[in-house]
Amino acid sequence: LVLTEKDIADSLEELELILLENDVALSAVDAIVGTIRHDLTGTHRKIGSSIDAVVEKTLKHALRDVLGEGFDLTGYIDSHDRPVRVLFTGVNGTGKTTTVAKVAAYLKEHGYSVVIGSGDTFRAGANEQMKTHADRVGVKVIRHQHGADPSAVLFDAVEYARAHKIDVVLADTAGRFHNRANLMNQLEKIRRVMKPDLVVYVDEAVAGNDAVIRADEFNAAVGTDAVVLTKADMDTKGGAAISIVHTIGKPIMFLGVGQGYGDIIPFSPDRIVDDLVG
Amino acid sequence: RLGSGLKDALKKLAGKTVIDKVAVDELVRDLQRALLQADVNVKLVMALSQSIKKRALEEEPPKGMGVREHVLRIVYEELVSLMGQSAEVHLGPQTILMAGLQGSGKTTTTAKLARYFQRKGLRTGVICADIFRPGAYDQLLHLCRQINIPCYGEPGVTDADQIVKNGLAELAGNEVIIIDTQGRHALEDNLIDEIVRLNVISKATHRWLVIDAALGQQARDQARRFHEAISIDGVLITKMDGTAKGGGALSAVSETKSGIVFIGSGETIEDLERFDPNGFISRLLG
Ligand SMILES: Nc1nc2c(ncn2[C@@H]2O[C@H](COP(=O)(O)OP(=O)(O)OP(=O)(O)O)[C@@H](O)[C@H]2O)c(=O)[nH]1
Ligand SMILES: Nc1nc2c(ncn2[C@@H]2O[C@H](COP(=O)(O)OP(=O)(O)OP(=O)(O)O)[C@@H](O)[C@H]2O)c(=O)[nH]1
Ligand SMILES: [Mg+2]
Ligand SMILES: [Mg+2]
Repeated sequence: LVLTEKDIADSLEELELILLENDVALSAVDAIVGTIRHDLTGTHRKIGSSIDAVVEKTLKHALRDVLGEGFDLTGYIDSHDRPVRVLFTGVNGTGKTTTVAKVAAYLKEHGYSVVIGSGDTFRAGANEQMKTHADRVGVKVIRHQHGADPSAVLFDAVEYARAHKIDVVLADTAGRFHNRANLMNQLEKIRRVMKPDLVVYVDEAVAGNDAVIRADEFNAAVGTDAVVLTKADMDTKGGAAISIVHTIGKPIMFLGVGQGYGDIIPFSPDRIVDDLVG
Repeated sequence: RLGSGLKDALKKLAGKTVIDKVAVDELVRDLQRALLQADVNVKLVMALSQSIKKRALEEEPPKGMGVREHVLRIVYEELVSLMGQSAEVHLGPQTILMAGLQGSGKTTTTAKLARYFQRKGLRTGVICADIFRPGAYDQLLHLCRQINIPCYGEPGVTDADQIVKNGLAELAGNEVIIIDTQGRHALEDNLIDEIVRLNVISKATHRWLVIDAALGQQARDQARRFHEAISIDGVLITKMDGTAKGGGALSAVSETKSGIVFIGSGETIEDLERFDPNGFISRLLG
């Protein structure tokens, strides 16, 4: 039984809608469904297997391909010179500051020493927020006064880590939009000054199609090595994970699943793929 | 005013006086893609395209109007009908309860609103009822100090009900009171219970839902939960200075049977604009 494009059309259309309804961006859905249509057309279907089942199996495989296996942070730290410098980037309100605190707690739990750089010197209450988190997690935070140069703060954080033989520097930055050239230039300067080993881009699971645009822009402006997808506890199927990874081809390091320090899980593709297509 | 995809599709209808089914199909397909990319709810996009296609094929263009203009008018009318009424802003005594998802922009918008009412000559006070987020009171106080607006909060206290009661008493001399609350989402039952209580305690005259312009398909379900809990009567879209189109706001408006009150267009206190349906729709389609 050779599958024609017509045979799989209905099945594909149904899956297309499911992906769209679960926040997979249109451009990612187009590309993925297009690939599946191309791969399946002209292939042989085993007698007894339904077309729906074949298409579904192929989709799961394609999604797993896109998502990859995640990013092993502790593995990275173990194989690199200390201090390992990690810079967190992203647009406003996605959960960067909270993620820095969660990652600090996670690393501390795994036996690493951490210092936090309070790199948001712009937003009201940012220093206070980061300091409170750092105190609760029990790690040192380096901060300057409100309005200071963020590059200087993060440079100091790295120097502090060197002087005190700290394993990891986690650098927070102010939220900013990719269409603000001056702010993206500032971020590029921060990167040049602090020379991070890892640039971690943070976005939220409930973001729609804009997640594609901004992931692309941030990757183009300062580069991205790994992604943290926050707010995955918001009743969402995590389609944004597919959109982002499909767009920039970088792995997801953690999923944020709540507002507590323990609400962070190392990424594995199975949960998302089964939720989406299950 | 239209995105290139829609412009090309409309071109195919230009100069025609008779409805061309193929051209209409193509236009509707392009419209669907534009709306999906703008984060309009999938089911809503499907329903909209059905009604637009039906009207385009069944309704006669008015005398003297080309097919292209006629179809464009239908698309526009269908979208405008979704926007709901442009919500009125009352310029008198009122208590506004702010609600929304984590990180949507409530605290920043609370300060912007205080500035708006202040400029209209109304004595305004703000209550920080966010007892959870570290630095929440500092953040709101800092913003309010910039514009000389009284900001009531009780750092260290974890009872939001008490803060609202005390804040209302403390700020009794003000005409407008705005209450900032912590972020919460549909699955956090204890937090939904909290905002139900705060709504009762505050005797809020308005309950506004703050949503991020980039919110995707979750907009409908989240808006629905907030509406079930406290009867939302206004929607504010923040971060419209980014590149997101705000399609989720259409769902928020239809779920809450309310309208869009204000748009947040930047990080500073002055970055608040009244909602303009025409501008919103052309951005949605662009
Ligand atoms: N439900 C949920 N909320 C989260 C998660 N991560 C962060 N938040 C909440 O999202 C809100 C914003 O978090 P922040 O850490 O301040 O976000 P940010 O990116 O640093 O924000 P800016 O610095 O203003 O750009 C806070 O209320 C956090 O508690 C998550 O995984 N799940
Ligand atoms: N560019 C831009 N940034 C905004 C806008 N509104 C809010 N922000 C930013 O978005 C981030 C989150 O804003 P907050 O006011 O802290 O959001 P919130 O809803 O109070 O967050 P939680 O209390 O944690 O739920 C901050 O960095 C704000 O400066 C806007 O209209 N444009
Ligand atoms: Mg932050
Ligand atoms: Mg807030």
